[in-house]
Amino acid sequence: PCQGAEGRPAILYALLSPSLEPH
Amino acid sequence: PEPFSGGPGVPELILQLLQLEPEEEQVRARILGCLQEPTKGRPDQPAPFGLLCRMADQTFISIVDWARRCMVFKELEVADQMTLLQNCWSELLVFDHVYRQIQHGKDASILLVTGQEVELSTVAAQAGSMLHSLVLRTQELVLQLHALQLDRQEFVCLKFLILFSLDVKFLNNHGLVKDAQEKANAALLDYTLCHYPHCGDKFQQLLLCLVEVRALSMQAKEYLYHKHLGNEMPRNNLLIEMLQAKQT
Repeated sequence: PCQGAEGRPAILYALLSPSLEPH
Repeated sequence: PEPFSGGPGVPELILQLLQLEPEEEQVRARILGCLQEPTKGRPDQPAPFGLLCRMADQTFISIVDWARRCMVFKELEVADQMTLLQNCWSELLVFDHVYRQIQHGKDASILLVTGQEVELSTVAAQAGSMLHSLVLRTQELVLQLHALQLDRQEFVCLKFLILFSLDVKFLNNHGLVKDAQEKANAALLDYTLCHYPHCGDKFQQLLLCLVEVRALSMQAKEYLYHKHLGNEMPRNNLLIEMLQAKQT
């Protein structure tokens, strides 16, 4: 349930989202 | 903690990595803040193991944040960033823990990212055999790197090498990653030759330690999987998500 398409880890994808600025 | 020491003989890549290195105090404060927030739907005080899982999740989030600020990594498309992190997430966590223990400098206890000390005798008495064996094996690597006099400059460079350790054939942007690998290897070699000339094979010995980091990370993943199968992991755990993600 916590994986997106193609076994992609959804939380990691969200953390790497370009819209999210690194601290 | 050691200051950000530059000076002659420190390659530019290592100087840049030192600048990117997060302050341990800031990481500690952020993670402590997160752990004090109540868990959604589970208002009760979480068990120690649940807290450790959240602590590890938050530590990994700090590592992702570091990676996103790293040169080369920040230039890559998200697909390549994910491939690199899926390859090395557990090694980065192990290496982060190992370096904290080297700075801690005490044989009889381990220092958590939150600043709490846990006596090894407590681990022996209260952790299961799998975790105890993992902690003891990790302490052996801590001793080995302490004897090698691993310093902060080498630590940041090795961390960068772990991040880019995947064979470029699995990535879209071969050129940029290959260039990063070559530059980081050259920087570490130059640095060790310049600062530890009496220890001619320090570069090779450090790279050998990364093999043990990889082996430890495999053991840690086996432990996590064991806990997952026993339904002992909290829901929406980031590390379990990483563990289950399709590997390259």
